[in-house]
Formats: sequence, structure tokens, C-alpha cells
Amino acid sequence: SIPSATLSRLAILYQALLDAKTRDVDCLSSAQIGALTGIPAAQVRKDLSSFGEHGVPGVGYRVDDLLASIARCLKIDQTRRFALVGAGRLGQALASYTGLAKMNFELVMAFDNDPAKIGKHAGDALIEPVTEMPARLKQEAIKVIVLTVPASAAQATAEAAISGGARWILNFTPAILKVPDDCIVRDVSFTNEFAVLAHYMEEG
Amino acid sequence: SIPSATLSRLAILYQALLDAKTRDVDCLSSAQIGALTGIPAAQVRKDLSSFGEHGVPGVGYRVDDLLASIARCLKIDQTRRFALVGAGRLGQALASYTGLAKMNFELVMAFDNDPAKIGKHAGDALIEPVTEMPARLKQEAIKVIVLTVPASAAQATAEAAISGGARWILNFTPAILKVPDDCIVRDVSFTNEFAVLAHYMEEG
Ligand SMILES: NC(=O)c1ccc[n+]([C@@H]2O[C@H](COP(=O)([O-])OP(=O)(O)OC[C@H]3O[C@@H](n4cnc5c(N)ncnc54)[C@H](O)[C@@H]3O)[C@@H](O)[C@H]2O)c1
Ligand SMILES: NC(=O)c1ccc[n+]([C@@H]2O[C@H](COP(=O)([O-])OP(=O)(O)OC[C@H]3O[C@@H](n4cnc5c(N)ncnc54)[C@H](O)[C@@H]3O)[C@@H](O)[C@H]2O)c1
Repeated sequence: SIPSATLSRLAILYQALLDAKTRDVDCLSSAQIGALTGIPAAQVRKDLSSFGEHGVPGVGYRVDDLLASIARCLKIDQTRRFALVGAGRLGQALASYTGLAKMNFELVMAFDNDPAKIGKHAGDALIEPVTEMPARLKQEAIKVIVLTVPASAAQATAEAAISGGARWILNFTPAILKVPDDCIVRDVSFTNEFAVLAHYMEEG
Repeated sequence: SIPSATLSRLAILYQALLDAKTRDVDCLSSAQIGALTGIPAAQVRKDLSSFGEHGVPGVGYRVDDLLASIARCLKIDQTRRFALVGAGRLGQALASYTGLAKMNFELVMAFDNDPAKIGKHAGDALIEPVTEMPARLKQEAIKVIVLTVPASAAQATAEAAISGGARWILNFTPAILKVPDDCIVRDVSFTNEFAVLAHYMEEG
């Protein structure tokens, strides 16, 4: 399998290529892709060859071919329907983010326990009571949830979603979730970005 | 220098060790650290030895020692003061996130161009008019900004911040920023997390 650091770079490439396509660009060299993404050209060539894409000398890579093969590699060529659990500040920001649709992730439902939010919308999804979540996930066969509840509610909410059939959890909370072996949790933390940034700052 | 994937793992280790310290845990083995973070024990040992930390056989690693050396390595042993530019949904979620203070990032000021938000707060920071930003950044010698404005406003806002002395930009917008050579931009995209998640989902 491909290491997650490579996958993460491929996702960045994919967004830059989508951008280029909207500007009617047909071909790009690895140097041009590097300039668009901030990824060194040699790393671009290495990543693309890891799934069989080699540019043509003097011409570069065809944008359409790269988009199709990266989408297959990242498995974003099929729509992934997901539910948002916790429609607060972060949940709302994610629900309205245009980048998700580009990656073929489709927000189909949202849940919260705050009566003031239920019946409103997060992006295009209606916010439903979290008590309905297990039955609703089953009804729509949703396997992916994005967890943006407070840390104190994270474990119980994840368990409720798993009882409704969820198997993939993108966990934005700082809680470390304990889930059965057939579930996959991916923890997201922007604070890692801060830490990485801090490291590269020169002394003092 | 240490690759950013290793730094990112060290940041995850750091948060798990802080957690353990609040539970009065003195020592942890690489296997226990692995169970807490989801990082394989062998990778934990490799990462820690890359900056000279070796556990004691049968005892493991001392939590306090690891916290101090990871903080030095990540350069989070000194407080980094930053400004938030764009106090919308995402900006507010970041401003209120307790994880930032743990990484020694201190939000000191916030800016927006929406009159309804100016004078309110994002976390503990007062939201000020973005027109004041260059002068205010200079006055407080702020070098780090977190950019959470709409993509259409990103480039101009980044340039205004740079004119005020900002040199480090954590860019949450999908815009690709063009900045002078002495500035560092780190692009953050949760959509990469979705793409990595999609790749690991089994077929169909
Ligand atoms: N990963 C990171 O770096 C990062 C950054 C910012 C925020 N966060 C985390 O994301 C989460 C959300 O942050 P936020 O700023 O959006 O908080 P918020 O308080 O604005 O949103 C939380 C939402 O969850 C709802 N909720 C509470 N308990 C619930 C339950 N049992 N079931 C369903 N919904 C419930 C609340 O009504 C609210 O709408 C927090 O856990 C926070 O720590 C993480
Ligand atoms: N990286 C990701 O994966 C990801 C996820 C979600 C959102 N985003 C991005 O984060 C950004 C913010 O998203 P959001 O949901 O918080 O949007 P939002 O509309 O809620 O917030 C944007 C804020 O910026 C302010 N603003 C607009 N123009 C400004 C200017 N010129 N100067 C100062 N402030 C200005 C607005 O008044 C608003 O408060 C967007 O660019 C969005 O695409 C990225």
C-alpha cells in the first residue's frame, strides 16, 4: 500500500491539477507541478511513478490522464457519502468547504444535540437530532462519519455511530477513540501543523 | 533537518504524553506509547532515537524527559504568538481549540472585515478591523498568522500581513499564495485527510 505521506501529497497534486484544468491547461511538467504545489519536482516525479505515471520528455504529463489515475489511486473516483456529527463551528466550516466535493465526498446528513441547531442546515444537509443517528445511518447505509463534537462526547457518539453501521471515522476531536477492529479512525489535528511550522521557524 | 512526517508524529506523541502526565504516569514503554497514539511501537522508537532519546530496557521512557526533548525538537518550548486573520466559522473553531495552548501557540489578536464581528472576540482575542492589521502586527512584533479568510481574499490579506512583518503563514484557504522568499507558507487541508481515508477504504 502507499504510505499516507505520499497519499497526502497526491491529494495536493490532485487539487492543483483540478485548478489547472479549469484554466484549460492540457500538459504540465514536473517543475510546473512543483511550482503550483510547493512539492519539489523530483518528489513529484517519484510520487507519480509510484503508480505508473511517467511524463513524456519535453511535453510533461497530460493533466486529464493524471487526474484520472490519481483519482483511481486515492479511490476518489467514486462518491463517498458521509455524515457530520456535531454541527458547531468546525462542523459548519467543513460542511461549507468546497474542497470536499472536489474529492468526491458528499455530505448527506448532519447530527447535533442542540435543539437550537436541529432543523437548520450544515452545508446542504439538514441537522437532525443525534438520537436518530443510528437508525438514519442504517437507513441510508452511511459508513463514513466526520466527528466534530466536544471531546467529552466523542467516545459515546462514535459508539452510537458504529451501532448504526459507521466503519470509518474522521476524528477532529482530541479524544483518543477506542473502536472495534473492523473500524478505522483517522485523527486529524491542525495542531500538528502548528508544531511542524514551529520547528521550521528559525531560533528565537 | 527532520522530515515533516516525523515532526507530525512527534506532535501526536507530545499530546499523548501531556495526557499521560495529567494522569500522573511517570514512565511509558514504546508499546504503551504506540497504543495511546496509534503509531506502531517500532516507529515510536525510531522517531525518538532520531533526536537522541533511548528508553531504558524494562522501564521505558520517562514522560517528563520526553516532553522536554520533544518540545525542544519541535521548538514549542518557547511561546509563539500569532494572529488570526478571518474570524469566521473555521477561525472561531481554531481560536477556541484548547490544543493550541498545549503547543505553546498563543492567539494574541484577530482581524476581520465584517463590521458585525469587529469588537467581538475570537477565543480570548479581540476582533479588530483588518485595515489596522499591518500597523498592529508591527506594534506587537507578530510574525505568525493563521489565514482563514475566503480564498478570494487570501492573496491580498497575506500581502497586507507581510507588509506588517508577518513571515510565517498557516494557510487554511485553498488559494495558492505567492510570497517573497523570506516568508514560509504551510498549506493546511483537511481534504487530504479525506483523500487518505478514501484510499484505505476497501473497494466498493
Ligand atoms: N483537530 C484540531 O486541531 C481541532 C481544531 C479545532 C477544534 N477541534 C475540535 O473539534 C470539536 C468541535 O469544535 P468546535 O469549535 O466546532 O466546537 P463547538 O462547540 O462549536 O461545536 C460542537 C458541536 O457539537 C454539538 N454536540 C455536543 N455534544 C453532542 C452530542 N453528544 N451529540 C451530537 N452533537 C453534540 C454541540 O451542540 C455543537 O454544535 C472539538 O472537539 C474541538 O476540540 C479540533
Ligand atoms: N483547509 C481546509 O480543508 C478547509 C476546510 C474548511 C474551510 N476552509 C477554508 O477556510 C476559509 C474560511 O472558511 P469558513 O468556513 O470559516 O468561512 P467563513 O465565511 O465562515 O469565514 C471567513 C471570514 O473571513 C472574513 N473575511 C472575508 N474577507 C476578509 C478580508 N478581506 N479580510 C479579513 N477578513 C475577511 C469574513 O468576514 C468571515 O468572518 C475558507 O477559505 C475556506 O475555503 C478550508
